[in-house]
Amino acid sequence: MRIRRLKLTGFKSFVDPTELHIEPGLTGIVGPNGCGKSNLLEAIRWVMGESSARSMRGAGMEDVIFAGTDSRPGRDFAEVTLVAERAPAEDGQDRELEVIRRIERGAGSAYRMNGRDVRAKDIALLFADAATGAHSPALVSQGKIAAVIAAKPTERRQMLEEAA
Amino acid sequence: MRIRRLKLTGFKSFVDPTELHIEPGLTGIVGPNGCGKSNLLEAIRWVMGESSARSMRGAGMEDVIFAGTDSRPGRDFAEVTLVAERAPAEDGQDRELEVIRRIERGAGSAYRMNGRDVRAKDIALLFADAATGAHSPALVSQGKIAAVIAAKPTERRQMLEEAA
Amino acid sequence: GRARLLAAFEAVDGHFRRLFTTLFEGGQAHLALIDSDDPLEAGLEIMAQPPGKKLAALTLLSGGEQALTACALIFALFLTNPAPICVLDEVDAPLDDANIERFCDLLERMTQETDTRYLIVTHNAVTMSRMHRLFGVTMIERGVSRLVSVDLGGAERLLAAE
Amino acid sequence: GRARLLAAFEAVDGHFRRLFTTLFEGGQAHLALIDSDDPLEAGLEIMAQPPGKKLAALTLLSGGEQALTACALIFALFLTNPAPICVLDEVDAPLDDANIERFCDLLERMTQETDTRYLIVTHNAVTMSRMHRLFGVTMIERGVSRLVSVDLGGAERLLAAE
Ligand SMILES: Nc1ncnc2c1ncn2[C@@H]1O[C@H](COP(=O)(O)OP(=O)(O)OP(=O)(O)O)[C@@H](O)[C@H]1O
Ligand SMILES: Nc1ncnc2c1ncn2[C@@H]1O[C@H](COP(=O)(O)OP(=O)(O)OP(=O)(O)O)[C@@H](O)[C@H]1O
Ligand SMILES: [Mg+2]
Ligand SMILES: [Mg+2]
Repeated sequence: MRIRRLKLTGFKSFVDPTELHIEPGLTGIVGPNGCGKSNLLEAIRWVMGESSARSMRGAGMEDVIFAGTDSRPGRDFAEVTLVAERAPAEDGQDRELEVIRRIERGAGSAYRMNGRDVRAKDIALLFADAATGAHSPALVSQGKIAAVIAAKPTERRQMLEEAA
Repeated sequence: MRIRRLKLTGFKSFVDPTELHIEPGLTGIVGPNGCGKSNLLEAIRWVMGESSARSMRGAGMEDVIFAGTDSRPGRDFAEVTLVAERAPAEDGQDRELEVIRRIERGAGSAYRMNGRDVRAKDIALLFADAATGAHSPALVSQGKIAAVIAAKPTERRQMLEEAA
Repeated sequence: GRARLLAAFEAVDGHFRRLFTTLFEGGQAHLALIDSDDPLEAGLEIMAQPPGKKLAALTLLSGGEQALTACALIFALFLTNPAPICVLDEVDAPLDDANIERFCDLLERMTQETDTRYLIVTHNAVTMSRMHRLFGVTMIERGVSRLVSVDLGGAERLLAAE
Repeated sequence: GRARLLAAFEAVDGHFRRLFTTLFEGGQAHLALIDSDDPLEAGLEIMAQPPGKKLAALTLLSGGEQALTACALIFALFLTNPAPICVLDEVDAPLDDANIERFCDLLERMTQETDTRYLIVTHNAVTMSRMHRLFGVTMIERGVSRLVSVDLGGAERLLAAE
């Protein structure tokens, strides 16, 4: 799988539609404290099916919806799209892959894959087959690099299973 | 209370006798990764009566005793001395204060204050009266600055009690 | 007990508000006693709102914003009941360049307002340059720490020589 | 199940040993399956020994040493089963200047050995200068994040303008 683009609308501090092209190699993300760098990276884990609000640093999952500022009203929904390309598939599925997660206040999350409604489980399976996913050890949140060291040995074995 | 000097012997990576003069104002401590900066600061919390091995990053408290290197044998004991000056005391006690904590393999820790054997509780009380101590919010371990934010509200109230 | 705690609360809250707006150059923050009418049982809540942002849960603040807010609270506690020593082990690690300067400005002011002695571990060249004196820790003999006194030039050489 | 896990263990362990000695320029490290004869129930232990030091509990390693050891393990997992994307949010914060260079050298090599795409948040000027491209996140309108593409000079200006 090749991940090519990330699109956000109303997700945390990214209230206006934002698009990040993800190219091969090393892409640096810079900016002052509090400007939204970690929010941008969290959008990737979220669209891949993250189900814990705490790991999105919120009290409830609706905390990912733009809450408003002094000059802008809060929003009613947040939406993140991940555009990827699958390895040449045997089963004749589209190579182009577009996964969308959308959350509305009071209505919970919904996922779509290439235009069709799917369950969270389908999304988790899709990314697990591609050696990634919301809990991939390759997605290291801020301050969590040493978490691999602090984890219990059985939790670390699970990382190994993902690599098997 | 004014804290003036810290002396270490056999404490973690400070196998040879080491003395740090603590002057007023801002003293910076620099050096490469793994050279012993955090070990030096932990000696302060330890001599003030820290009883949790985990908070000294070890499995057991004996992990603070120099364990040896490729070219040096491990030691049997660790000792840290804190030299301070008390505010002019009403009760006629010495102004000069020397607190020593020593741990020996297999024999546990012992405290001395101005040459006399004292209990851990006496040491804790001494430093609590001076608005400091092993659990003072003013001793911020590496990676723990945000712990104040992540703490539960009742834990934070305890910080307030220390300041009362 | 109760009266002292309430008095301490008022004092710490007052300092915290002022220090927060100094560090963030705006915004507002305050402390609150919650969960019980008895201050000895209550919890201490922190309300922090960086400039221009909505008041949100503390956990939504960024890494750098949390570090600065925590510093404001710790220093507010000092100003209320000065501790003889303060140890800060790489608290500047999550801060960007502008906030490093503000943090150092605040440290400078704290040394003028209190007798607290500060030991500050840092890898940041700007923070190093703002210290009144520097000690280096080296491991020239592998696994054995030694303390040396350095001037600022020496510190740069020490780090470069790793 | 079991055979695959054991094969993965061997592969990850092999990469981990090599990456550790590259990052630490010496020393040695390895992985071990502990607590059970059945790999599907066992725990994964990490043994890490920086050059010249005794093998000790992982928790005694310093902040910088732990970050490097964790990177070696994460990259070893990639090399065994390449992930399409890797996100590192300020993992270089605890590193000193010399280790920043080694970390960046390793990243560079990883991009040559795998197809993984890397998104790296950093405040460190050296790390920034080693990136293949840079994006800046700004909050010109308070509380509203915007993404802009920057060149290296732009990044320095962006940070200075905070
Ligand atoms: N749902 C939301 N609506 C609006 N703003 C939000 C929302 N969730 C978080 N934020 C804001 O995002 C900001 C934090 O962003 P983020 O953690 O991405 O910063 P950062 O760029 O990673 O900073 P640092 O360099 O300090 O780590 C906070 O100030 C917070 O108020
Ligand atoms: N009892 C001990 N005997 C010998 N060495 C020890 C002992 N305890 C810890 N160490 C060593 O001390 C080193 C860590 O030191 P410390 O955590 O102080 O580093 P640091 O200077 O803070 O580094 P960083 O900048 O990465 O945070 C480890 O490499 C560890 O092996
Ligand atoms: Mg961040
Ligand atoms: Mg340290």
